[in-house]
Formats: sequence, C-alpha cells, structure tokens
Amino acid sequence: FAYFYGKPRWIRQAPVKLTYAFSKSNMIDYISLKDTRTVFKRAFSRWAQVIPVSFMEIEDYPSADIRIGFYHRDHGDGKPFDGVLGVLAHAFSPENGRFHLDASETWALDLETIKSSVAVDLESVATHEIGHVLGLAHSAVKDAVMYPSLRPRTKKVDLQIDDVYGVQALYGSNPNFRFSSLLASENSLNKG
Amino acid sequence: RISPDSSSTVITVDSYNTTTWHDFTRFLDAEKGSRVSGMSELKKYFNRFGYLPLPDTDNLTDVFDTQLESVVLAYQTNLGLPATGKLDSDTISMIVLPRCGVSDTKTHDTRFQATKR
Repeated sequence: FAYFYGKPRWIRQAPVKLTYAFSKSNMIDYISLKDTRTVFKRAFSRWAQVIPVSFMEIEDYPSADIRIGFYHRDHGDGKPFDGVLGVLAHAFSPENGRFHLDASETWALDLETIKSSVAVDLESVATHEIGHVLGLAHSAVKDAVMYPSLRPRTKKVDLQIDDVYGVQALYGSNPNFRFSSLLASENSLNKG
Repeated sequence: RISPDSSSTVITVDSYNTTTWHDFTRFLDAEKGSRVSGMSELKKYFNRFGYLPLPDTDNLTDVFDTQLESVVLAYQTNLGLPATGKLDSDTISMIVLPRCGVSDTKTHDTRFQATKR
C-alpha cells in the first residue's frame, strides 16, 4: 500500500464522521439517484467496517466533506478526463474531498444486465476512489482495491489485506472488525 | 492470434481497445535506442501518472531513450510487474487498461502526490 506525500488523513475528533454529497448538476441520467446512492452507501460502508470512521450522506453539496460528481473532459481541476475508458475517475487526497468520475464512461450497476464491452462497474471505482479520499495512494498488489487499473466489465469491491493494513495505519481499526473475516474472503478469492 | 487455417495472422482487437491508449500496442517490444513514431505520446502518458515530471511535454522525442527505460522500470515496480525495463507484453497490456487518474508516484502536484510504504 502507499500514501500520498506527507501521509495526509482527515483530522477529526474521534469517532471520525465524514459527510458526503452528490452534485446537483453533474450526475448521469441513465442511473437513478436512488440507485447511485445505494451503490455509494455500500462502497463507503466497506471502508467503515474496517476503520472507526463513519460516513453520512447529506443534501448540501458545498458543505459536505466529500463531494461527488460526474464530469466530461476538462472540468476545471487541471486533470481533464479523456472520453471512453482511459482515465475512469480521480479523487483528491485529504482533506480536499473532491471525487470526480468520467461522465463519458458507460457506468454499470450490474454487469449482468448491460452488454457494452466498455461497461465499467460503478461500485468498484467508487470503492477505489474512497480509498484515495481517505488518504491511500495506489498499491502494487494486483488484487488490492487500490490497484490503479480496472478492466472493463470487471467487479472488484472487496477490500484486501493490503487495503486494510494501509487504511488502518491511518485511522486505527474498527473495534468490531476481525481480520479472520477478511482472511476467509481472501482464501475463497485465492481458491477461486 | 494466428488462426490455424490461414496463412495470414489474425490480430484480435478487443472492441473496447479502440479507445484511449490502444495505439500504444504498437510499441510492443520496441528496442531501447529505437525511434518509433508516436512514442512521445507514451511519454505523455507516463508524465500524466507522475513518472516523468516535466515543465511541459511539448519537446518529447519518439526515441526509446535511457530516461524512458527507467520510467518503464518505475512503472513496472509500481504495478507489480516483472521489472524488465522493456515494453514487453505484460507492460503494454497494463498500460492500455483503463485506470484511475490519480498518479502512481510523487509528483510536483501536491494533490496527487503519493509515496510508497
């Protein structure tokens, strides 16, 4: 695992509570806001299970800690998106909170129901970018959620040991978290 | 892929491979010291993800030079690939994959800097 330069993290009184909100004007129209919220709630909860940090969605975008939007090409942050595939999304290191996804992609909630060869799993990318929002950089471990590349039509949402070690070194461990549960899932992954 | 019943070589291109970065497949096995048209675009790719910090990318050459070789080595290390310094198939296959826009290494841009532990 790796960190951003200077190892930035969210500095809050414990228990750390971070808010998130969706842009009112920069979302995608072929996935309902309800479904988008469900996907992101699941993605945030994966990280909340391993560290003592909670995430709460709020309505007011400007005041949220984490601000999520879908954008085409140049969207004003000096890192323009590039159309179909290529760069899928990016997020900023703590405590910036900006979280941008490329609106040119074919975002999928369920890869079984979408035929496109360029479909990208929204939950996988959301889970990865939340790692950046928390302070993790890219990992060299191919199975890790924080590995930089994601093949189209691929789902990768389960945090691996590398992801958990990295984020717990920043925020500590969620008291209810057991590594055994993670090892069990990794073993099943390896068997697969 | 070479189809068994024909003399010609059938190149299989994944349909999604007609998008960003697919052209980089033509650098497969390019030799160090060689000049390949468009290699400056590959250097821009590496600049974008933090491997080739430059004030500007207007004067990049198409030569597979020593600097690019060390950039490829750093990329292979960061992506858990065999560290050959060559544009081998493992490396090219990874380069053309879609990815996150956050850079992989330290850059002069503090928002996207990263360091390994």
